Amino acid sequence: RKLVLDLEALRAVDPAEPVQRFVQSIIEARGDFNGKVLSLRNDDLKALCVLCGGDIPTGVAQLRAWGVLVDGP
Amino acid sequence: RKLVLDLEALRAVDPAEPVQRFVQSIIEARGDFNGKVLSLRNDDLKALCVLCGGDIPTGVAQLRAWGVLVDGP
Ligand SMILES: Nc1nc2c(ncn2[C@@H]2O[C@@H]3COP(=O)(O)O[C@H]4[C@@H](O)[C@H](n5cnc6c(=O)[nH]c(N)nc65)O[C@@H]4COP(=O)(O)O[C@H]3[C@H]2O)c(=O)[nH]1
Ligand SMILES: Nc1nc2c(ncn2[C@@H]2O[C@@H]3COP(=O)(O)O[C@H]4[C@@H](O)[C@H](n5cnc6c(=O)[nH]c(N)nc65)O[C@@H]4COP(=O)(O)O[C@H]3[C@H]2O)c(=O)[nH]1
Ligand SMILES: Nc1nc2c(ncn2[C@@H]2O[C@@H]3COP(=O)(O)O[C@H]4[C@@H](O)[C@H](n5cnc6c(=O)[nH]c(N)nc65)O[C@@H]4COP(=O)(O)O[C@H]3[C@H]2O)c(=O)[nH]1
Ligand SMILES: Nc1nc2c(ncn2[C@@H]2O[C@@H]3COP(=O)(O)O[C@H]4[C@@H](O)[C@H](n5cnc6c(=O)[nH]c(N)nc65)O[C@@H]4COP(=O)(O)O[C@H]3[C@H]2O)c(=O)[nH]1
Repeated sequence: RKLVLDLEALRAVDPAEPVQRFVQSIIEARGDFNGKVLSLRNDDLKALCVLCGGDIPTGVAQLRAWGVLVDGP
Repeated sequence: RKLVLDLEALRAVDPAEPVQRFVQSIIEARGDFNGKVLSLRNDDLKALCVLCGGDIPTGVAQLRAWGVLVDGP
């Protein structure tokens, strides 16, 4: 299952600010300005979940609860 | 410098068949059917050069000589 974030939903979630910054750094590294979705590497899941305050199950649950996962594990 | 291959030029180079197969596997993993160029990860350079029969300088020189590098190290 690919890790795909809904960038518009993400922008609207204030507590997700650390995730927004991580995502922004990837957007800039790529020059990927579609602005709607961002697919991340499976390898990024761990880092992303740490930013959501926990291990992978906790982080994925948090992303889902925030409504920012288009698709994911 | 990004590693960008010219897929049309690559198709025309018979001795590049191992490289064509490596590239095809990535095209299929992505579902990336633009058919013109393929950017690869920096991490892939080593594997690609081994397929070209040598270390990185040799492999890069070979890709250049074949005219398949749009951009590269
Ligand atoms: N469709 C697709 N294309 C791929 C994939 N992996 C690499 N590429 C292509 O290969 C280029 C170079 O990748 P890199 O050397 O890993 O260099 C990358 C990498 O270091 C970093 N980066 C970009 N996206 C991500 C990401 O989602 N996660 C992480 N951890 N790093 C990323 O930014 C650099 C530049 O990224 P790009 O400008 O996008 O440029 C990328 C992209 O055109 C892939 O799994 N799928
Ligand atoms: N995961 C993912 N990332 C996407 C997608 N579309 C665009 N991007 C990201 O956004 C950057 C700019 O894309 P672009 O303006 O369409 O313009 C692109 C595209 O026109 C072309 N290009 C270069 N490499 C590739 C490749 O491997 N596949 C494709 N289809 N186009 C490529 O050159 C430009 C620069 O490409 P990149 O260096 O790869 O940098 C790309 C890539 O990092 C997508 O559907 N999925
Ligand atoms: N060695 C190598 N493997 C490749 C390359 N392109 C694709 N793959 C493999 O194929 C999987 C699916 O790629 P995708 O459909 O482009 O789906 C990718 C793509 O949408 C995005 N992505 C990852 N890295 C980059 C990147 O550097 N640049 C861009 N633009 N997108 C990326 O995240 C999705 C998931 O990435 P992964 O979990 O890593 O999963 C990737 C990776 O395991 C490549 O150039 N080199
Ligand atoms: N800009 C952007 N769009 C995204 C991203 N994740 C998903 N999408 C959208 O969802 C489709 C699948 O993206 P993908 O899994 O990255 O799978 C992509 C990707 O692996 C590759 N690709 C397309 N354009 C580029 C590009 O400019 N550069 C690179 N490196 N890969 C590309 O071809 C596959 C199919 O692309 P499409 O048919 O155009 O359709 C793409 C695109 O419309 C993202 O992180 N950034």
